[in-house]
Amino acid sequence: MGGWAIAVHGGAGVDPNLPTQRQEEAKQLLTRCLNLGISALRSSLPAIDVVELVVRELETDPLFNSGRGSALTENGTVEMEASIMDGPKKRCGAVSGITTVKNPISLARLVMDKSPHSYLAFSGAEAFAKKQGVELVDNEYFVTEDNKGMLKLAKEANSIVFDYRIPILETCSGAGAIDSPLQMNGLPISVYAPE
Amino acid sequence: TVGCVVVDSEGRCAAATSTGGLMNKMMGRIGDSPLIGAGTYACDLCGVSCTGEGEAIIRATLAREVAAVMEYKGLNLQDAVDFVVKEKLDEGQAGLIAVSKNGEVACGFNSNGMFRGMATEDGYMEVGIWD
Repeated sequence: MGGWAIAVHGGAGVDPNLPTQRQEEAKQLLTRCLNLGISALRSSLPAIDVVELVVRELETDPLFNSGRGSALTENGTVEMEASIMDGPKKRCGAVSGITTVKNPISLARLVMDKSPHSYLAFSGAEAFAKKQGVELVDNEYFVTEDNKGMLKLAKEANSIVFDYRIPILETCSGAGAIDSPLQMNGLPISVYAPE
Repeated sequence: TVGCVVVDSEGRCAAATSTGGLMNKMMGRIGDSPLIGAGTYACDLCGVSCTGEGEAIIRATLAREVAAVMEYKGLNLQDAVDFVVKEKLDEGQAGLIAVSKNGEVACGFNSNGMFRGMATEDGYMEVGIWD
């Protein structure tokens, strides 16, 4: 047996100009989450409980795109999704379209443990959450000022982005910017047309 | 997107991923994170959590791919991660973290950076953003 191991992530695709202070904040959060997981492993918590515990911490901190601090929809609201999987018996649980559950990963865990299914979404998932008595909050709780600003930039660029790359508006007249084709991740949506 | 993968002292692997998705996304859009086999996967061999361009990760069934090349090609964890990130993403940009039942930990990404932290029982610990 090789002993325990743990890894965490806060997303791929990072603004090359991310201020040093924001980089330090991100590293501190990652370190805090690693240490949370390490002490749980040293207390012999099973892997499935440790991944849920750590992702809850990441959802609660607004720094990364999940839980509080989630990216915003075209309407300026938050719709979250999460999944969890336990290796030994390949049990799994997933949720999508979550708008009021404070920690979506714990709802995914309940789908795995307390429902006959492996994936619940939107109103069905919210009804299941109420029945399971998980902590519910108003959708506003998840919305941050930073992300309102990011959404505004994305809309001005007529773009859908998974990371920092909000294309700089062409210097051409407004008209050019307005009828530029819809973009995703800074690329014309046609790149994803097969999707 | 955030994620965590763990192998405990009894060699049991697990994976978890959670996200708000894409900024300015359409209502009702579902990405890779909730899709078992794409954004999240765990079996007796390994645990994997992915992040990045969801549509590319879905098409590649990226998380399951790591377990598959370990299972069928006999690659070790880091080689499996490197192979999958290099060969399976087409034009997409993504990253992933993974652990193996042998207590190994690995990460790989083809984007310009990835927020990640890794630690093992023998004292190794790394927190990074850039390549």
